[in-house]
Amino acid sequence: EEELPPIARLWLARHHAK
Amino acid sequence: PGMAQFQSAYEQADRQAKPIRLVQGRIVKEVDGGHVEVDDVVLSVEREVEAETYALRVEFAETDDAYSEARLGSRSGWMLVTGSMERAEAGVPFVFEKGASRIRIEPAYVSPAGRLLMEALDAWAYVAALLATDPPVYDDERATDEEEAGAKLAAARAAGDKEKALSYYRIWRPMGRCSMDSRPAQVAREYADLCYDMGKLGCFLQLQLRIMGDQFDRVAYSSYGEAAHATEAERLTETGLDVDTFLLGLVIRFGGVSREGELGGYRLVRSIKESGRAAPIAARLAAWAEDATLDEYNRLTATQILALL
Repeated sequence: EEELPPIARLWLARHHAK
Repeated sequence: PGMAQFQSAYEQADRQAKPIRLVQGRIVKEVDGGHVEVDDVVLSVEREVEAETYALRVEFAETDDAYSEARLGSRSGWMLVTGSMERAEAGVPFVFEKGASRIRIEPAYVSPAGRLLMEALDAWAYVAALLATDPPVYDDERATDEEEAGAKLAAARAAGDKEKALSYYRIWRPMGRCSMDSRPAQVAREYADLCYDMGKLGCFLQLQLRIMGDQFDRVAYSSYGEAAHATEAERLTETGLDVDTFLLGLVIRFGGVSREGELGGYRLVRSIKESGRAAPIAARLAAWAEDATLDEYNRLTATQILALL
């Protein structure tokens, strides 16, 4: 996930939180 | 299609395609007389085809409620009246207007303008070239009497008159009775199979995409219906095309260019699964998501499709 751009990281964090 | 058609689709995309930009920040919406302010929204800003206008879309927000508040009923035709997308940066607001409506975005982050990755352009153009080998599959005008058109079509098919049958399919689009009604997809499948038999690959693929995207007219929509309808994506393999590149090409989006038949994310994910090619496609999506030379919008999409897969 460190290799992803900022918005993709943000989306992924929220997706995992759901 | 021949090599020249792929080459020309690629060259056109290379000239006209512009990366879709991602903007994160606060949105102030003055639409239809209302005033709404939402913090921490992610929007995409896409240059429209052969126009000075932009399509704006709220991609996601902090919560589902914030997303519902921020989302735009009307996405296309926005004119940028303050600011410049080429010189966009954090802290410098943009204002878009359309008629009496106004949207102000105060960005905390803007994705870089960047160059377009050749491999992504190539996948995009592969799909565009294949779909463009036949004209759009439906006429603007549609049959006024559905039953009559259906009966004439059945008669043409029974008589073995394929050209006549095609001319009826072009205008006959039965309306679904409810979200679960699979009749519109069945008729599109019969039309697609006729095109396939006649060697019309573009026609077949345009209809195949409508079936994969479940894009038919209905009197009611629901996610139950969407879930119930098969994508039949396995049918792509029998055409002999490069199925992985075709499906990956559907993931890629650019501004400034258009293509027949775009799919929504969930149906695209399901199509990838039902094509039987999920493993190699996931590997390429993972590489794209981490590829710093690909534009950030497509890296976000690759991440989303991969997570949903």
